[in-house]
Amino acid sequence: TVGSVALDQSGNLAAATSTGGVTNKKYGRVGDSAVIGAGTFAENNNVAISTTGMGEAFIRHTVASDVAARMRYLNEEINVACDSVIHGELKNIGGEGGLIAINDKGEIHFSMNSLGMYRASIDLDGNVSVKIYADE
Amino acid sequence: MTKPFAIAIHGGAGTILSSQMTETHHQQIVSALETAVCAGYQVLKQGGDALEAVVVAVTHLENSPHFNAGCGSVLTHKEMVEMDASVMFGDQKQVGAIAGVRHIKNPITLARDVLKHSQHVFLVGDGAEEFAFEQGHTYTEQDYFFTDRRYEQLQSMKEKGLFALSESSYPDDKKFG
Repeated sequence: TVGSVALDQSGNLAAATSTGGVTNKKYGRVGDSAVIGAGTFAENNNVAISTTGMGEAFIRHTVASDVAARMRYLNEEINVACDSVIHGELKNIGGEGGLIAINDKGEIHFSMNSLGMYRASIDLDGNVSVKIYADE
Repeated sequence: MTKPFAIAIHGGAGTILSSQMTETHHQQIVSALETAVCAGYQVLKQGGDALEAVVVAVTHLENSPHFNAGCGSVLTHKEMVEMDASVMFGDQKQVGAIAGVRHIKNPITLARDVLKHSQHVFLVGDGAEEFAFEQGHTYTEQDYFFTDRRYEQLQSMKEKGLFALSESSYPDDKKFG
């Protein structure tokens, strides 16, 4: 799966996710990538999110919208909301994977409970960051 | 005065082992990620909207064989690719999503077209492709998506009756999505 989140100069947030699914899949299985609120979510004045991982778990936990709801209703910071979901309920049911998120201030956060996640960002100051492993 | 803008991308998460990744493979991955994030950033820098920026970034990732999307997609049990994608624009919460498409080179642009040019938000399978062709997307043969790496991966899964989450013959084959 691949994905992207962005904040533009007008203050709008957007998220995108695309995937080839899982190898050897049958029955027209669809994972979380195409499901708004599970794999993709963007809400102005709040946060944009794209996820990657075991799609069934991400759908069951409506991961992307759960992060957004924590920020909207609990006023959690972006890192707290993301990590609460990825390292909390999701991990507890064996839901392995991660997400990328950006809030309306342009703060970027990567969260994963797996050994790695291919990821990159360019922040508000134009700094480019490319990472692969979880401990980087 | 320029208002703040920023972008982030991912190319999948999972069991990615440094001990099994060659330096060449590592460099190819890093290069592909950097190219994609810079492409999206340029859209923002030139005043483009966040929707176009994320679509441009993901399109670059779909065009790389290193990630499980677009031309790097894994194979189904029937040795086909079957791709899903979605986009959401925070302004007015606009949404576009597609699933189970087999002949669209860049599924993310189709999802964007659903958002922009359809009264609906989620199209699947043959219907999604019918809409795609109405929107000017070209028919892409399955050959475009086929790689030896994904074929070998599929055969390995079939032999053991497993799905993608439980086998590894490449450094990142346990990587999800």
